[in-house]
Amino acid sequence: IESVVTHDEL
Amino acid sequence: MNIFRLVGDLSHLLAIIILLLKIWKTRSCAGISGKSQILFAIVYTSRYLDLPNFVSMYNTLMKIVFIAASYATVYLIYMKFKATYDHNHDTFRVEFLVLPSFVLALLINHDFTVLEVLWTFSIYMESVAILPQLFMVSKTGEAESITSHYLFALGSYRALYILNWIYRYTTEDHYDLIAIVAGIVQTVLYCDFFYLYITKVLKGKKLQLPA
Repeated sequence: IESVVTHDEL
Repeated sequence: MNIFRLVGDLSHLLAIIILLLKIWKTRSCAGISGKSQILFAIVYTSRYLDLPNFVSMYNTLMKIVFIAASYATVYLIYMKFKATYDHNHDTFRVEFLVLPSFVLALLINHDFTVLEVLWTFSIYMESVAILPQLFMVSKTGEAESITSHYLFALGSYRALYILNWIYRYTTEDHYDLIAIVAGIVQTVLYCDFFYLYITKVLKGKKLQLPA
């Protein structure tokens, strides 16, 4: 299972 | 995107522009810590390695601007206007910031992958990256008004992000504990400066520390 943490802030 | 984040980002952008313009117009980087600027270049480089993960046009554009501006600033300080760089007062030992930030990123992160650890490192690193600059101001006992405006804009940005995180937690149930704790630490480091800025600089006085 691929767990990718997304960071949508700068 | 909410108003707190947008104003925070604009404040961050303004800080970077103020600094670049100050150095360019005065042809001098006197009073500016080159070490803090190198740390910021490291921060943006390690954080924005995720540039290929497209979030939005706004996001991509801002990331590119922050990376480019940080390298341009380092170039102006260490190459173009090197003669004006006040290295005698820029003596903070940055290894005391870089190494602990990196070790902490290895220990406390969301995911033990290269990109994620580097992102986490950049968050920890950013929270303390201004210390060489604040150390320089305290060592010389003063700061030019323009440098104070730069520091105020830069400090306000993370404070506004804290409001953004509170807003996002209440409206989207979204929160990132690593960013929040580091952001609070970062903002607290500016408190002493904020106090001096409001009581002195805004009243037209120069930022001068008591002897």
